[in-house]
Amino acid sequence: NSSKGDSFLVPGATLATIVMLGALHARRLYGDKKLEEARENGIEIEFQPDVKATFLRLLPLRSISRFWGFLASMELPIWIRPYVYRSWARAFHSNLEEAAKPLDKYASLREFFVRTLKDGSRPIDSDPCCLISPVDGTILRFGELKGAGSMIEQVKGFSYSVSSLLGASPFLPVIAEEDIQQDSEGQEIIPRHENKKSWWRISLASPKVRDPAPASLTTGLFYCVIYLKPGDYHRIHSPVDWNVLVRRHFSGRLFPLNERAARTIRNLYVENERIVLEGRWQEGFMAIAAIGATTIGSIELFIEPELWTNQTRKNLLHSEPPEERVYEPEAVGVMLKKGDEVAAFNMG
Amino acid sequence: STVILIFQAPISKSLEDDSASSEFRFCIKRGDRIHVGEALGR
Repeated sequence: NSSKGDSFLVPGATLATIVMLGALHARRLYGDKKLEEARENGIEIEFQPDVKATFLRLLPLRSISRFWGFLASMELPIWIRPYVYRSWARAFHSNLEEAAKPLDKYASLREFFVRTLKDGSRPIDSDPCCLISPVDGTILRFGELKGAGSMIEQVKGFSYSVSSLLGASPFLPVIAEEDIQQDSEGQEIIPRHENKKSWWRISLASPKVRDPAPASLTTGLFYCVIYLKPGDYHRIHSPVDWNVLVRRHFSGRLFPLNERAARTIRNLYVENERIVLEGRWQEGFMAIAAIGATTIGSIELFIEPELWTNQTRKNLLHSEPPEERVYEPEAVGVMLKKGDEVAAFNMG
Repeated sequence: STVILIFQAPISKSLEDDSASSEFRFCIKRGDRIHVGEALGR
């Protein structure tokens, strides 16, 4: 505050920090634009591990995540809430028109982040033959899984197996090489074998689960990877009518999940903390893996509200097998209808 | 955050029947923005 008047001066260090942050943000925007242009031109992003990714492994990401969650859950004064949430929406392209409540009713950024939407904001495709998107987001990858390994490509040049993502699943169809046959056009197809042991890994936990579909049908195993940006609606809905039989919780790391991370961190989706729900729908196997990140580290499961994720005590236990729960009644589990809310991603 | 969906579905051709009426097809493209409730495939 100068003695001559009431003009305010920004201290040099603050100014330097603002300029630095601005430059970093501009660089990031430039990088994102370049990636988008490359994608539009059909250029595949390739896996390129770098020093920054290695450095990330040394950071206490869980502590950072939990501290961010603590900050985000602080109650804001009512008058400031609309300004904060509008700024968030402007920065991350959220549609505030869809929020179920007036902005000043959300006590904290955490509460605002996991907001519900007005009725009718997300009409559910009623076609009984369709499988709907469980989340708002961007389609990163999708396709059919083929071959014994059943690998999902993270980016060009690096893949991970379905079994490492889901864990030791009793229901996952095991596609053995000898099961794959070719049709008249040379396309690989997988016939059903009701009595073939290689088709199901029989579980002691759920020995009654069997494939009820007619033996004449031929099925494939498909996947779809959807990335949720910070401004997206962060609740997960049921993609079809199905029975959830098992829940698995992997307490892994909490790397960021953005495009850069996918390009530079090996096994990103397999190493991060995640919840896997497995079960059956009318066509067979169904699984949803909800994967947490640094800022959005915890996953709330509405069918099991007592489940806690992103816990400090699990910081060092990411190499341990996942915690598993078989839903009762056995072989029926929890029935979900298409469009039902299943889970939500929370800040921190 | 990321969600990965893995599911079994009929594929275009069976060994016994040439009919493609029950095949599953995605109706999305990579990079598409999608909302809850919109079809991923049929």
